[in-house]
Amino acid sequence: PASNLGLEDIIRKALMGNLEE
Amino acid sequence: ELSQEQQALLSFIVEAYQKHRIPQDMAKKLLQEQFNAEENFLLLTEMATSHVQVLVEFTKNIPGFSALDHEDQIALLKGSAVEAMFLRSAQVFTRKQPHGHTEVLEDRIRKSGISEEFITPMFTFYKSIGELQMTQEEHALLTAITILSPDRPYVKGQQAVERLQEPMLEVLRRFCAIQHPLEPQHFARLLGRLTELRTLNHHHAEMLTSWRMS
Repeated sequence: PASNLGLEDIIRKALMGNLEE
Repeated sequence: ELSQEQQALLSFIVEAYQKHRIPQDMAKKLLQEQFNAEENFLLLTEMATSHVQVLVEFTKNIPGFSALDHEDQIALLKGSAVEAMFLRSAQVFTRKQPHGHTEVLEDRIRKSGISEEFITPMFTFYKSIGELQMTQEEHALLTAITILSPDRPYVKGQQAVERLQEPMLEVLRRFCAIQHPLEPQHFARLLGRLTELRTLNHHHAEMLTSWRMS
């Protein structure tokens, strides 16, 4: 669902350690 | 009693849970009473993003999590983020706050444009968590257990996830028995809250849609 796209993005970034972005 | 290994696991999880929380300045913004609908929407969105980032940082500390398949890690986090968020928020509403803080927060949520049919179950959940008078240990373990749910959509290595979740469940079971010797049903009650969380999660997508339209 579209509502989850943002969520997955945030998770992927945070998992890679790019919290600052 | 907890074994030495279990005690170490518990301390580790609790420390990680306490360390990774929403930045205080953001939490403070929530308590400023001057806000219009648009600011409210932006702030709650910002808070939700921060919640997820903090959740990921906490999850990275769960022993064994980083060794899971990378896509499974994402599937677990994606499946549990909303539930972990509700659990963490419940703490805010059940902890004793300085006078008036809880009311300001509740007012902000009620004026966020989210329809009443979603707000009511949320506060019912907060109340049911409050009744359990959960300790920080129980909150940290329950959050870890929620994240490590093997039955989330798209998880391929369910057994690997189960192997991480089981020791957490056992630590929580023993911890409850130690802390609540006169309440043998306490552990079962905690697990029951996970079922409630699933329902909230299920309605969350609907809630977002209604909020956006509003």
